Amino acid sequence: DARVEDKDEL
Amino acid sequence: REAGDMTHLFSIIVLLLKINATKSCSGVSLKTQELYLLVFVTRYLDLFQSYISLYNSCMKFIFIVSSGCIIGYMRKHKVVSQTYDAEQDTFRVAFLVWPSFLLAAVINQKLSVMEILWTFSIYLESVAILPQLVLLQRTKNVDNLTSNYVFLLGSYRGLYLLNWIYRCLTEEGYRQWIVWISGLLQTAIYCDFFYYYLKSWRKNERLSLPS
Repeated sequence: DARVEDKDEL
Repeated sequence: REAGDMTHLFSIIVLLLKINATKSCSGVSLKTQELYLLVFVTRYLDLFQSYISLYNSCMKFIFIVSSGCIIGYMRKHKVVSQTYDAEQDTFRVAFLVWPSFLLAAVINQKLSVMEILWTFSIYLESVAILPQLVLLQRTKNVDNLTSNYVFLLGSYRGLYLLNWIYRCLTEEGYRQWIVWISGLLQTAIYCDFFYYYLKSWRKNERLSLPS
């Protein structure tokens, strides 16, 4: 399943 | 998420303040601090590669440097290092590091070095507090700053859980099972501590965990 490509969380 | 990041930041500030003001790190687990440094270094490898925002880059930088500072204080500082409870802080961290690494090598989103290290950092973070919790349990009369530190550090992932629920409801295609399950485990590990922390806070007493 799709995951946010940018790891924008810390 | 902002509240989560801020409690995370405050937890580190509280710990640095305690160490600096009291010139003592008693009750603080060096092992947990070293695990956290490992977590930050392996997770933020992309610091110079991908840019998300100034906020993200600054926070990543602060987390790496501040945990390095804490370790430096505990290991090298003439006065502070004397107060480290080395005989009590005996958790075998290899039992956390290797399983996290193996799990990351097996369960990840993409088979690449960066991705495996990132996943490793997520798994390791979820259990990195264990040496600190064990040390707290062994320490009678935990000082307030140390218990506040652990409380803030535990609240941070708990607040992220709310952030994930919100994002999941509002953002199309937002799914990150590895992070969610690890975050749930991480928060669950604190439950027992939260219970005694809040109880001692209500009674206005010093925290002492039952052994």
